[in-house]
Amino acid sequence: MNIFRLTGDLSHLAAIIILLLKIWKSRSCAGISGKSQVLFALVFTTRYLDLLTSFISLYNTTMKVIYIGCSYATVYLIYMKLKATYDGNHDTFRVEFLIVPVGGLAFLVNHDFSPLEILWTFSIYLESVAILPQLFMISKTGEAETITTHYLFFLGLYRALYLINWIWRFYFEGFFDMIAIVAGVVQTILYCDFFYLYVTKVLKGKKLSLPA
Amino acid sequence: CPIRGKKDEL
Repeated sequence: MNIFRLTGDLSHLAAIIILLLKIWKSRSCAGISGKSQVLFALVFTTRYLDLLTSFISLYNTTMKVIYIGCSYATVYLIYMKLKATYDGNHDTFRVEFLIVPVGGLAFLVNHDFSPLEILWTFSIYLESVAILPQLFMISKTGEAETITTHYLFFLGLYRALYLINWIWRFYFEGFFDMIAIVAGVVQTILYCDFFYLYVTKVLKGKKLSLPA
Repeated sequence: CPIRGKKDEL
């Protein structure tokens, strides 16, 4: 464990908690893409199946359980409890255009053709594009609540910190995982224009509205 | 190639 990975995990946890609290306290999921949240629940489900097969550390297990629990709770709030506040008309990204190519790629490019490894690879590839429905929804509505921008900031920051963690681990441990790194770079790049808007607008107290 | 099976990250 290194400071970049720990900070990255805490940033990820902060994002997940911020979103869940925002929806729970405001009793509304307006502006939130339910599709992205379903994709994230799928990412965690396919990645953390090793909860059933191997124990790495109390921290690892605890975080995985929290991530899975919060992501399913968020999906439950959006599609069941607070369904009336779900803005389906703006959450129209065709997720099948993500799942099918990612699923195919996971079969073609992986470290080991075993079920658990292919599911892990699918989860890594899917996570790198899972935020697209949310970013697409913001571009359609033309704005985002400030709390939603903080959620996106921490979510984007987590994988950017993981990139530094992978540089650190390569240098100090000789460890690297090309699949995770390439997907992580793609994932972070997708946040770049949001990061620009976040820094130039939200951090200056303005509302995030598009076109910039 | 990566150290196999070192899935210790979240």
